[in-house]
Formats: sequence, C-alpha cells, structure tokens
Amino acid sequence: AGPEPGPPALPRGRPLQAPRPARLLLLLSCPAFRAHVARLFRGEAAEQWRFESWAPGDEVSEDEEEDQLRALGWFALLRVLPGEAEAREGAEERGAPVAVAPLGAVPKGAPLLACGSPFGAFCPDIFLNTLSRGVLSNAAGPLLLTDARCLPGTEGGGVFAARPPGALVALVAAPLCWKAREWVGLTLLCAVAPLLRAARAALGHLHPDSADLAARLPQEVGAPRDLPFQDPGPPWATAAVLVECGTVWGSGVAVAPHLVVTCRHVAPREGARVLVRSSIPKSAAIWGRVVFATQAVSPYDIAVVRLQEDLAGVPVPVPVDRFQEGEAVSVVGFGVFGQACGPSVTSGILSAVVHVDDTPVMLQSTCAVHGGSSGGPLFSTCSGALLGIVASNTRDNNTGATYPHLNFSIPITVLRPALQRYCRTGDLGGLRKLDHAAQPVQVVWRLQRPLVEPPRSKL
Amino acid sequence: MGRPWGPAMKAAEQTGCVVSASRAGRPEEGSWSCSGVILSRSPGLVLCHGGIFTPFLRAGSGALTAPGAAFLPGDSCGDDLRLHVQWGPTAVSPAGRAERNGVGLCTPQC
Repeated sequence: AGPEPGPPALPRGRPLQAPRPARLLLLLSCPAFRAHVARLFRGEAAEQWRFESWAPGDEVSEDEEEDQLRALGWFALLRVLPGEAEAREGAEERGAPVAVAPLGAVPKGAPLLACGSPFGAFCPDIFLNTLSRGVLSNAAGPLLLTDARCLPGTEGGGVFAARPPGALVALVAAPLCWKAREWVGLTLLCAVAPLLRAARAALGHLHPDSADLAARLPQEVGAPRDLPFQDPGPPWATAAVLVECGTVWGSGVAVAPHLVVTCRHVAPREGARVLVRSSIPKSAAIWGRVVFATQAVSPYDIAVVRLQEDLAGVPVPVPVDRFQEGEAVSVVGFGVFGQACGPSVTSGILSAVVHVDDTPVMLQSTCAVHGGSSGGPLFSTCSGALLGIVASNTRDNNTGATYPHLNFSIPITVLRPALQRYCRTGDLGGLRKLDHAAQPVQVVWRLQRPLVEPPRSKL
Repeated sequence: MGRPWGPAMKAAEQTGCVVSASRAGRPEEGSWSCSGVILSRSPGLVLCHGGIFTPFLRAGSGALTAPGAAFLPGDSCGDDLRLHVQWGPTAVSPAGRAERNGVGLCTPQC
C-alpha cells in the first residue's frame, strides 16, 4: 500500500520554499547508459528483470509497465521561472556551483550518499531530501549500481561522493531492481557527467541562442585543464574471482597466488576442472582443478581450487584472527551479473558472530548478497582483512521469499589452519577435518535450535 | 554521519528538490512527481527523471525508444503540461524571502 493523502503534516522545523513554476527545456538520455541496460538486463534473462517502483504482484497495467521501461534512462532539464521577488529585483538566487565527478572517477566500493524525496511530492515537509548511504557496487560505463537504499519517488535524485568531496556522481534511474520477482537491493544510477555533456550538445542543437544556458551547466571536477581525478579505490574490491565449473558459476577468493577458495555448491567434485576468471588483469582466465570439496554432510560449504598458474595482480587478503560484531564489512562477488559485469561490492555490518564452544562457526552480515556471490569474500571495510567466505543468503521456504540482507559466511578462522597446512605441505588432512564438524556446528548451519538434553525419566 | 560526509551532505541539501508535473485544468488526473537536482540557481536549471513526462508526450512513450533518439525538445510534451519545483531552505535563500502562498502540492496517486 502506498501513502494515503491525510491531514497536513507538521513541518519538521525547516520551512520549504513554495513550489516554483518551471519549463521543460528538453528530455535527454545517455545512449551509452541505454546500451548497457540493453546488454545487462535485456539479454537471455530479460524477463527476469524488472525496474518498476511497485512490488511484483501489484496490479499494474501493461501500458504502465511498458512506459516505465521506456523511460528508464531518460532525464529532463528544466528551467525554473523566476519568482515574483526575483523578477522585481532583477536577480535570481545564487549559490555555490555543483561539482560533478568525471565518469570513472569514483571506484567500486567507494562510499556514496543518495539524496532523494521518497514518494516524490508527497509530504515534502517530511520526505524532502532524505539521505541514504551505500557504496558504488558496480559500474558499466555510465550505468552504475549502488546498495544505498532508495525508494519510489527518488528517481532523479542526486548521488554524491565523499571523494571528490561533495561531487555529484549520478542520478537515480531506478530505485528498485527486481530479478526473478525478488528485490535485489540495488539501485540503478546513471552517471551525471555524460548526461550533462549530452545536455550541452542538445541545448546547442535545439536552442542556438542558449549558449549561456549550456555554459551554466556545472563542469566536471578537474576539467578542463587538470587530469581527471582518479581514486584507485580499496584493493579488496578486486579480490573476488569468478569460478566456473561446468554449467555452474559462483565467486571465489585467492588465499594464495595459486589457490582459490570457493563453495562446494559451486565446485562440488574433487578432481573437476574449473575455470577461474579475475578482473585484474582484465578478463584473465586460468584453469584449475578442485583439490578438495567438503562432503555434503559437512556444514561447511567449502571447496579449494588449485590453479595451473598463479593469479597475477589479484590481491591475496590477510585473514583476521578475531571478529568484531557491528564492524563495517563488505562483500565482493559476481552475484546478479556473473561474467557480464565485474564483481559487485555491497556494504553493511557484521551483524552476528555465532559461536560453538567459544569458537566462531558462522558469520552474518547485512550486506546484500545475491545468487552468484557464493564463495566470495567478506572483508573488513576498514582494514581490508578477510573475515570469511560467503555461503548463502536466506530463503523462507514457506513464502519463497529471499532475504539478500541476511546472509551467512564461514569464518576464515575455521579454514585458515587447514589452508596454511595445505599450502605448506600439500596435506589435505586439515581440510578433511571439516567433514567431521561437531554436531552443534551442524545444528547451527541447519538453522535449527540448539539441542537440549532430554529430561530424564523418573521411572 | 562524520566529517567526510560534510561536503556531500551540504551539496545534497543545497541541490535536492522535488519536481511535480500535472495537466492544466485537470486536477482530477492528479500529478506525477520525482526527485531532482538543482544544477544552477542563476539561471535556475534542474535535472530530474524523465519518467514523469511520459503521460504528456504528444507522440506517446514510443518517442523514447525511437532509433537514435538521444534527446527530445521541450515541446514534445503537450501545452497543458504544468511543472513545479520545490526545494528546502538554503543559506543563499533567506526564509523571509520565500514565497509562502504559492501553488500547493498534489499527493501522488497511490
């Protein structure tokens, strides 16, 4: 249900400007954005993707759905007409110019701040300029994705970077993305720099006398004289690799230059050939073989792949010794897009550490995790240290609903001694012990209640 | 939020706005609205989502998918399109100067 019109809300202490009339100058789109949308979302699995601002199952006409899809990636440039005061005084308001981030200046994993008005013009006293934080999750040209939570009505809202400070990076193109009728938890953005370039060109074409208007559009940070601002971003954002085993694919992380850890359900058979692709160097692919996979009875869904040659340039993360609930964490993985796009980064916190006999056996995080992320790394955002291996998100078997923001990882402390032993000696004995985890650990991973000792009979 | 977010929050507050579109003389049809960004205050230039203009396109939404269509002029929409932009108070706009008796906002159709 949407918000119902009701009595006027109390202002939250900041008087709003009265609505000002405006004129539509032009509608514009970014052709590169639309091309990437077509490539990523309208391929074989086109029917799986939806971008509507309504939930699957809502009663919406086909025309409305079609209109919304057609408008995806279209934006509008408006001219606000001067108010009476400005017209009288012959001057419009002045403010600091908006800084615009050049395309590609903000790296994956970089923090972003989205600002929009949920439900559009509904109750601006309450909803105007609501903020939401996240990271740049993925990028394909001007098509950007963030895990900042955005709501219907925030379409067109600005997304700003912490670096360059306060720079406008993108506009919200579609706040809600659905895949296979499930909310993905990512917001689709269009980079603003190419949009403004298109706007300048269009203004010159449509309104030859509007050179002044085009000149007033904000410039990119660093332009025109300096080199574009470049931030390399956190090194762990490139640490995930794509693991392909037959028709199954998932994510993985290098724990040594020739050794990749993934999930058993990605690479289940020992001896099976596996193709590992890294995003650094671009599209590098190396064959390997599964040297170990836990048995189906093991609660730890883990497989180890030995590569034919070392992964060059892929960072090997440092594992942690201990976990801090509440710390900022990031998941890197090939969920949602697989090979069609580089790995995605999603941010959150370490929401729970489950112990058995004072030993961490399960980690939970609030990062959005999707199908294809299995085997990917869970990092400490601040230190970049490896916390665990993502094993699954959550599904309610009664309703069929999937919850991307509740997910489970295998603590790296469970795996580290065995992996070190294997790296040092080639002995799989330590890894084999994962097949014989204690019953309480199995209970935890089955999401069952802890076993209680049955009451003794008095007979 | 901490200091690193200061400039971003300030920029967001100063540039965030909401745009509503309606049909002149037909309030019963309601309004369409979305968020936007104020790119410049002098002259007032705003960038917002294009989806709210779909119902007003003279040639229908098919105009958006025409081959090679990268932009459409403002008169692609009907003459009855009425637009309003609303934003919050900013340091450059003293509250006493704000027009308090302007057009009221419509609530979006639910």
